Amino acid sequence: CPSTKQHFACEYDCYGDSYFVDTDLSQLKEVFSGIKNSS
Amino acid sequence: MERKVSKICLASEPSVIHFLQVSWEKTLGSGFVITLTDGHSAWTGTVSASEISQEADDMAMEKEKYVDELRKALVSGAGPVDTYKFNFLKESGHFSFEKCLKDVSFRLGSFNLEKVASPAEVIRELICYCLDTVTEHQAKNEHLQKENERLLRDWKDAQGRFEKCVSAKETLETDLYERFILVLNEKKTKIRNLHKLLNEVQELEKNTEHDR
Amino acid sequence: MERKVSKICLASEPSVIHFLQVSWEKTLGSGFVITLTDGHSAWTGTVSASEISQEADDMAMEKEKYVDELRKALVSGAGPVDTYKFNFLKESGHFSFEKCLKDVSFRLGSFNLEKVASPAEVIRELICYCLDTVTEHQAKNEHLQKENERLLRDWKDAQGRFEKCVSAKETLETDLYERFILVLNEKKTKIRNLHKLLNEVQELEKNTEHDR
Repeated sequence: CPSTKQHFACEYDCYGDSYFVDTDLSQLKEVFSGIKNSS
Repeated sequence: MERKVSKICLASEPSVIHFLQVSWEKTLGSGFVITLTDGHSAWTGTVSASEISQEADDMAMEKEKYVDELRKALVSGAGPVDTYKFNFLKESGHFSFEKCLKDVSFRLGSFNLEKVASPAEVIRELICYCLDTVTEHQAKNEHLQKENERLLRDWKDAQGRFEKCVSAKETLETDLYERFILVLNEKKTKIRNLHKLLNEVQELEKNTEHDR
Repeated sequence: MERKVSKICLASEPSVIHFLQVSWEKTLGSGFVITLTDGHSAWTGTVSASEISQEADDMAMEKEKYVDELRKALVSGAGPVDTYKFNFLKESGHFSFEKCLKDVSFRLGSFNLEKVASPAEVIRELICYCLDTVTEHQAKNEHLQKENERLLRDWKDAQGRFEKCVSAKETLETDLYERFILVLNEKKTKIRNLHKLLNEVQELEKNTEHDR
């Protein structure tokens, strides 16, 4: 719903990486794998 | 000139190994010289291209096919040992050979050989040819052996470089991720601090608003 | 049993090639059988270990060294062609050989050989040995050839995998950086926005302060 969407938009960037929570290897790999074609 | 020396046994003297030397220019079908020796005497004869064609006609066989049969019988010795039977009448010098299949054998050809006046020379020449062939093969062997060793070194080298590259790629990936995580978490800390600051300022703003 | 057949020329008949066959059990120094033939007649003799030691003593040479000289002279035919000179008296069967250095030659050894009653058998046996050696070398050649082809394939395969790995590593690096830049720039955008927001709020705060 819009509020959840709004919440996620504040917390995460468009690649699914959190703005606030520190990342680690598995998370960053997951974010990267979600980026279809980097170029 | 091509040449081949092979061991044969004559039907008339099965216990004595004879040596058949066949030498030819360009192709066997263009005619060849055949020499037979038992290590003591020697007989030789020349077979012309036309005689070969004649024999092929007599056997109603395609010349190519017939020459192939000749090659198998007189040169490569293809097939099981008793595939071919050789007959030689020393008196007349008549040499004939036949192909033995399961239960039938058919004559493949015959030539007249002349007895050689000085067999020692022919025998020496034949032994020299054999020794030269041994030397040639030995040299080829050594060359191939060296080639073998070089290829093995090259393969090991390429395999080593490949393995190094695989581990370098893994190291690179780990290393890059570590660096990325460091830089990214720096930014996230910055965002958290700015966010916290912003909340404080907004809080303040609200209170001031309220006071006013 | 080890065996070696080599061509030699006798000083007495330089134009006729002779064949020297030396066969021995374990080591040459433990004694050997020597056979000489000109393709027509054959002579043979056995040289015992004690005769070899005796010859070495006569030449005041270390036995090992002497056997090495024998090997070079009678077996491997090492060195330039005219390094060794062979003499053979057919009547007496006396065979001797000497080593010719630049301007001096010294006797290396001599044996008495017996004329063989049926040389044809010895010659046949020698030719068979040569032909078997040719066949053996041919088989070895084919094996080495196949081995070479396999190694070449393996090398090309490893080389191919290495090249693929190098380009995969480069691609990985580029790809990871590109993804990282995207994610990092998101954070930078966020920081810029927060900064901007913070400035606005602080500006507002200042004005409000001023108003108050």
